[in-house]
Amino acid sequence: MFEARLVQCSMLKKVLEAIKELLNEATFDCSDAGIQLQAMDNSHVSLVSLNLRSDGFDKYRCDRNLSMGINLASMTKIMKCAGNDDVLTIKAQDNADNVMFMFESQNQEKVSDYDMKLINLDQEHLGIPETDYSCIIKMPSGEFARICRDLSQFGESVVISCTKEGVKFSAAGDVGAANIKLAQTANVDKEEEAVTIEMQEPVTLTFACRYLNSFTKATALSPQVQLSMSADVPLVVEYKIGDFGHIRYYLAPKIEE
Amino acid sequence: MSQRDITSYFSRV
Repeated sequence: MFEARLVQCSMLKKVLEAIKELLNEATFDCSDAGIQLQAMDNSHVSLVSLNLRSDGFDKYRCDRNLSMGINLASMTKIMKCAGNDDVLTIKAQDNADNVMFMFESQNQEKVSDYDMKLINLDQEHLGIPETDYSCIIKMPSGEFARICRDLSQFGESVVISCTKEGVKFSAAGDVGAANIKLAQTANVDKEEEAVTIEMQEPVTLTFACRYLNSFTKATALSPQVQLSMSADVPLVVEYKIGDFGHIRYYLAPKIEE
Repeated sequence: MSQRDITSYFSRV
């Protein structure tokens, strides 16, 4: 038996927004520890890794490990039926071929349930090694989304260059060239508005704009985003999810032919 | 520039 209750179902709506542009379907692995998801986009350029710890939920029970293969378009249809303030309960029997989503209004006067068929997915699982990154940049997530959106007008690729002075995002194409430099913030009233850089070695890497823009669909989950970079390894774009955990996107760099 | 595949960095488990 699996049962997870979430008083604010808006979190799950935001998670779904954050993954559905990259993934058509995904396996939600449920265990005593919580819910994990790992999946690559269709072209195997990026990888999404989601971790929602069981202690973040208002109620959580998972008697046996359960892998739920879910069509994300179907789940989106169901989650659209929920009000942002509804209380959500997800339920599945062991070895079930369906999962139930129940939405209760705050005053409990309206209760809806939606039963969704699960699908069998034969997904590859990748082992991600622990890495000491050369540069770790923390910045407001809205600022990162804005930069990705702005630069995608100029080219298909963004060059991210991090030094101890700051981080530079650049793009170039038919229109011309664009450079956006962010320095570390000296004093900020709010921690979430800060730009901070931890640098061991300077790094410059090139990434496809399209994927960075897809990652920014997670902006609503967290006021800050963390970019981790080292030479010749995938970029990690991480959004913390309140008391639950995080969503991380890994993106393979572009390299000289 | 050519786009690398993410599976070339991480091992299959």
